Amino acid sequence: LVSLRGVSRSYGSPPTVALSHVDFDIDRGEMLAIVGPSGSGKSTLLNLIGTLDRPSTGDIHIDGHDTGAMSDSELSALRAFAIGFVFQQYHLAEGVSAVDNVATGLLYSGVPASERRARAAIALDRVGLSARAHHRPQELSGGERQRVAIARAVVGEPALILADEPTGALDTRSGAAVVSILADLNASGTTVVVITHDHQVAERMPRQLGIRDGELVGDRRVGDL
Amino acid sequence: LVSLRGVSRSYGSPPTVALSHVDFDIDRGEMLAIVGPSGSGKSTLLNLIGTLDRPSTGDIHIDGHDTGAMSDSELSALRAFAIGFVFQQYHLAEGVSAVDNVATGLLYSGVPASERRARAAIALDRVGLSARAHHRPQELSGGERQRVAIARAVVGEPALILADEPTGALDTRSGAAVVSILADLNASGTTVVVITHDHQVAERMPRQLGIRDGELVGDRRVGDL
Ligand SMILES: Nc1ncnc2c1ncn2[C@@H]1O[C@H](COP(=O)(O)OP(=O)(O)OP(=O)(O)O)[C@@H](O)[C@H]1O
Ligand SMILES: Nc1ncnc2c1ncn2[C@@H]1O[C@H](COP(=O)(O)OP(=O)(O)OP(=O)(O)O)[C@@H](O)[C@H]1O
Ligand SMILES: [Mg+2]
Ligand SMILES: [Mg+2]
Repeated sequence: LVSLRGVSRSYGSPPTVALSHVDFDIDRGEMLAIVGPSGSGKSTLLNLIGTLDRPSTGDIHIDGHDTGAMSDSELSALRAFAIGFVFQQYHLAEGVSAVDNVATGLLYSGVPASERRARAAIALDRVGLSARAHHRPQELSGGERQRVAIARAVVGEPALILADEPTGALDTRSGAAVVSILADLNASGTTVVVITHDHQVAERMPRQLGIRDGELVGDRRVGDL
Repeated sequence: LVSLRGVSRSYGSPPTVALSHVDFDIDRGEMLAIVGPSGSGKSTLLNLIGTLDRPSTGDIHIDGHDTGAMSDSELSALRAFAIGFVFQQYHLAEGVSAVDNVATGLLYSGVPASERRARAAIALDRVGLSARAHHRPQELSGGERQRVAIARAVVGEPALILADEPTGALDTRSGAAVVSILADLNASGTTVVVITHDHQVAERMPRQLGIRDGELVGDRRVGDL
């Protein structure tokens, strides 16, 4: 589903190199964790896979499409249709209720407004937030905002879910519930990529990609020695 | 140092009760963790202790002062002088470099500008970010921003440090380094209160205060059965 070849990403001058020499594939239906120290390039990599950013060098193919040959509006359509993103900083719409924030995850699904809200309410319930459906982000705790971001990313059941530290603000129990949601989606065919510092989360992923100082340093699958 | 009696905090109408029936003391020089599920009231409690918020009912005394009898400017002066805060959402100054963000932690210390910057550079080095001193927050990773927020809170060596999930975005190694910094400060007399979901952090604290649904449910000290 996703293929990276010779990918690098640098910023500024003199350049800060965030990623270099990245080559790997993600098959449709896989579930994997990206792990590594703070500042090692994980979010940069996820943003590139999610077409929210373009590489400085190299090629990224998604479902056979060469993203480097696609315009910004074509990439935007691809994302809306196929990719669900949980951001490290959540990026919820301020002043919009939790349920309406989640409903935006269905905006391009062809689903009518009333049904979007009903499905958003179900998704919110799955992350334990029915009692907070009408709170706006500024009226929610950190972990509640994170769970709204997760519900929004999964409600449209996109083909590819990219989650940046989705349990970072959660206690063990809430975090385990989130991993269950992702595992359920993966069982029904969704490709799931999770950045995590949480060992409990990482060890439930069948594959783990390690990053250090912007380079891939490991690619382990369950069953490898 | 800190004393809470009959403290509660509610929002809105009909009211959402974030905290109720809170009674406890923190002695000068203590180090404790506040633990509990997402949405249980931990950040609300920390903000009340840090005088960033006022309770709906009850009294909060800091160093013998009744905060309820103090004006906003008096509270502001108390905070500037005595309290270092690591926010769950960091709240760094956008467009200001990492080292200058840290230096703002010394603004009320009477230290001249050149010395503030020198001390800020040392604090930044302690959290492993010397190579990112001139990056602005939008040019930093999530965990790097968190570490800048930590350095800013500790650089002025305030009497009381309140840290809201200070390792939430950090890998094990960076997180352990942060706990060491807090433990060192505590060893030299600083009172440290840490909200954490991280068991590794919580178990290094001599005292653990549990919260669930806005109420205190446990107060354990190392050595208790
Ligand atoms: N401005 C507000 N209006 C209404 N409810 C609020 C407001 N701020 C917080 N709350 C509610 O108060 C409760 C406690 O919030 P708090 O931020 O203290 O939780 P927390 O324990 O820090 O959670 P987390 O671990 O997720 O950060 C939450 O259920 C939240 O929805
Ligand atoms: N706009 C930018 N300009 C310059 N450097 C940047 C910029 N954005 C990120 N970086 C740098 O690129 C490196 C990788 O950042 P990235 O956000 O991918 O790290 P990460 O692995 O997600 O870290 P964390 O675990 O802390 O979230 C970091 O060292 C960061 O300072
Ligand atoms: Mg990151
Ligand atoms: Mg909180």
